[in-house]
Amino acid sequence: GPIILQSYRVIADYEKNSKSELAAKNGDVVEIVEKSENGWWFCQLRNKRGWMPAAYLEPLDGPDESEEQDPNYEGDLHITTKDYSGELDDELSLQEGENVEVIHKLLDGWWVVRKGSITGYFPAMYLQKSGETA
Amino acid sequence: TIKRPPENPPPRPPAEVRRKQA
Repeated sequence: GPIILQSYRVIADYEKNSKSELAAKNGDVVEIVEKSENGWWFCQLRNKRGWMPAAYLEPLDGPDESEEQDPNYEGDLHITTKDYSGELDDELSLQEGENVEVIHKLLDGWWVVRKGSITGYFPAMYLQKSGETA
Repeated sequence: TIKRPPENPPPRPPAEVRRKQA
């Protein structure tokens, strides 16, 4: 039978920064083809397809908390796979190969991680589950 | 179709959305 795709509303204008992305305007309604845990969602808008940041999308039927995982304050051990220098003051700056604890996996691809006594946002794209004790 | 996500992390939520969440 037909595949029913979820519809989301674009909540702010989005300009694409690379070829594989999809540009959209505030108020556009897109269909979600695939949700990646790194916060990029593959979307369809009229006859165009491309990746959009999940942070720019909201479900048509109001806030969707059902897919959001609960925080895990014990921390889920991960290792950073790339250097990242925080741009906003709530982000962490870490080098490749650092062990961190993931506290909250957010759908927008920015996870709350703890490094020692410091907690902040870090891109999920640069994290890999380590499964080892720090 | 080849669907490879962008290589950079997605942008943080737009400023107006962050204000609403705070």
